[in-house]
Amino acid sequence: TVGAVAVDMQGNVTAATSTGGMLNKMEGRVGDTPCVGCGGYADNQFGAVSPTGHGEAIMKVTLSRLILFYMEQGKSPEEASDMALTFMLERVSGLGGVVVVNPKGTWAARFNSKQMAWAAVQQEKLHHGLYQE
Amino acid sequence: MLPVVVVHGGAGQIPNERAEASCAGVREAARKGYEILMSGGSAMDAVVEAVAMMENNPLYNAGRGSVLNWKGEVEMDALVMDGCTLACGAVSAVRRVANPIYLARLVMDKTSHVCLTGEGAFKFARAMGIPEVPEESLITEYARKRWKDNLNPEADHVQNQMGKMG
Repeated sequence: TVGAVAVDMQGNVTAATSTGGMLNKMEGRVGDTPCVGCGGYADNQFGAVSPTGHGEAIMKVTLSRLILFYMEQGKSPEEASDMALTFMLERVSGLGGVVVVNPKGTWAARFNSKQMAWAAVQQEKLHHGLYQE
Repeated sequence: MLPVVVVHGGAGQIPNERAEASCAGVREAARKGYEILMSGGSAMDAVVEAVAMMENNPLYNAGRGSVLNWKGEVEMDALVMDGCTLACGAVSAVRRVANPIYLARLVMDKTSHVCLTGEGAFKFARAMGIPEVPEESLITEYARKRWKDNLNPEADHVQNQMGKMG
């Protein structure tokens, strides 16, 4: 799965996610990616999210909307991401990761899987990572 | 407010020999999206082009390089969402399209629907002038190897574990 979130100069936020799905999936299986609120969400009031991971788990907790719900309650993108990923792990044993922005441009790339390749650019500075911490 | 692009290339486990290239791919995609923002482009243009770049990179499970279903075929899903209007577009189980993210954006821009699936999505792509690509062009040797290995219940290595992440 690949995904991206962005904030532009007008303060608009967007999310995009694309995937080939799960290896050796059943014909016709659809995961979280095309489901609004699961495989992505964007709202200028709160932010935007693009996830990756166990699709069925992400759908069961509507991961993207859950993160924005926590941000609506005042959590930062990082705090909201960690809370939602922990919730997904505890409730449905789901692993995955997310990239998140809020309308001010505060961003996070968080995951509870072993790895997630991610990168961010802001103020001409490139940030990137692969492993936890 | 500070413009920003953040991208990911999936949460599956990456074999050591593919790690550096995977990291390079997400860096390139993030830079591409940021260039669009800095030239006055919209956040929507930035995320769609960043994702399309990763779909075209055979290292990732999207577009060319997608994992195979149990029949050895490629079925892809994609979603875009605009936070300004809550407009969104998606496609699911779509085949023979190089960039499902472009198709998802067309669903958002050109229809009153949110998601088109399977053959209907493919027909919509054709109506929108998106060229049909041979399924073989989306399948990499790596994807085929993982598919074959996964048919063998004895196999249990890193490549197969990766496939459990959608």
